[in-house]
Amino acid sequence: EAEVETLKEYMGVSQHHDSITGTAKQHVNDDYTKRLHIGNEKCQKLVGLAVGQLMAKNSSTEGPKTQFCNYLNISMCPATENADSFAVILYNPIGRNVSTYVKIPVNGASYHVAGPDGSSVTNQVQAVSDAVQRVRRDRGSAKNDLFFFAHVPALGFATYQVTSAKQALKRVRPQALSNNVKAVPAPA
Amino acid sequence: DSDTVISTDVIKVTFDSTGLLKSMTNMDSNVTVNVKQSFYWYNGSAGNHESGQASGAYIFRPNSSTPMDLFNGKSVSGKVVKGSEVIEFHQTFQPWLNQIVRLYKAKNFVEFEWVVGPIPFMDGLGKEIITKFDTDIDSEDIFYTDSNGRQMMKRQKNHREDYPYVDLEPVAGNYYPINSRIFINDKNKQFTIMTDRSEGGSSLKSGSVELMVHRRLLHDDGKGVGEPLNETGQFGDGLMAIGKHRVLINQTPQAATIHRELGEEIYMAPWVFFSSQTSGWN
Repeated sequence: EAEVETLKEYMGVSQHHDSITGTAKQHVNDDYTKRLHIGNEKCQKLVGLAVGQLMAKNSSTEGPKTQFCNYLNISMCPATENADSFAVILYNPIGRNVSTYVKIPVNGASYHVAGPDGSSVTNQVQAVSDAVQRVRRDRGSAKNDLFFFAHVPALGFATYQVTSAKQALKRVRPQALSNNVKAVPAPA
Repeated sequence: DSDTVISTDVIKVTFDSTGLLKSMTNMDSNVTVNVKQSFYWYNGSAGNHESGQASGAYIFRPNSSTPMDLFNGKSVSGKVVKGSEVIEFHQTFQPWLNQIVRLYKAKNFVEFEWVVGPIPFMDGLGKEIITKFDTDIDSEDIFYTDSNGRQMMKRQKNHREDYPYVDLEPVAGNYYPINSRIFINDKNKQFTIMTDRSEGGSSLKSGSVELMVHRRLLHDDGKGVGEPLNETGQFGDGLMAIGKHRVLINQTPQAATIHRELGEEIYMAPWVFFSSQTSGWN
């Protein structure tokens, strides 16, 4: 309750038209933004815990530790930029199935994406655009964006496992390699 | 010296030899709209002989009704980036103004992702940046803007339903708040722009739609703030704005269903979480 209270209070303060439109003095606007960010951060942590609990397979196991990335629109996300494998969990707040494209900042050149049923999902990796690099300046380290198409059930979750191709290759059984069997790279 | 075409199974977009948008075709609904899109700027008024009112945080008052084009007249250095899921056309209008026109393989809209700023002001002029689409749709002086993403309000240039319109500000007097979408149509085809935030916009001539995406002004508007809307941003050289417009072209009778569904998906897009744990759970 305390976590949510902060955002509730700051949302109340921000009902003022200046906060909605940013038409107060600069330092006042910055203060509105700062308070909303503090409230937002607290709620994100709480929602992340809730999502983890909702996804635990049963009461004995613990759900995944999840995190948000607030700068996906400018290709910044520490959780994916430096990871060879990670899970992308989508929650759909609409009461009908939704299909959407996901764009994630990465550093690898090729990835294997597995859908909720384990099947391979076609994906595309391309360089972060000059335009986004211009906004990002010296923040973030992702060189590429990974795109894939995700289907999320009504008011439900979908989990996609992303593994960098080089990581996926490592998973080939060692003896297979010793028999000079050519490692088949993960499907693009 | 020739057109550039990017397309999926559903949508085809053509750019002319300078790299500016030339036409869009929805193969599903068999609709083609000839459309030119560019960015422009209104010079924010500093007050003049008619009125000392300057353009500022509370006031939009361009000092002329004709916006200046930000296209350099030669090329936007267009570049195609093509893949299995997404096809993009990258445009550079100014060193501080880029746009990516994006098609998704399985989607029926065209995404315009723009990056505007830092807006230069060393010429001493405040600038109010708009994106403008000029189409061949015969919409006359009628256009529609939403009210908080729900009801679509019919708008008519130089006219108000609720009070006698006095044409003091030919541009600003026709600007309306847009929370999620603006569209124009004729009896055959509809051109809808879905925004990702509230913006000001209008249709100042038949077939044309404009939306204001960023502003940088040098005079206080005398409404109490006591400083100009001149945001220096985190890096001190001026605020940058990044955003998206999704454009739909449809036959008019089907357009409402399509923009209603897309509007919901934009407004309540899936939340995206990440986890480093990849133990055997899905």
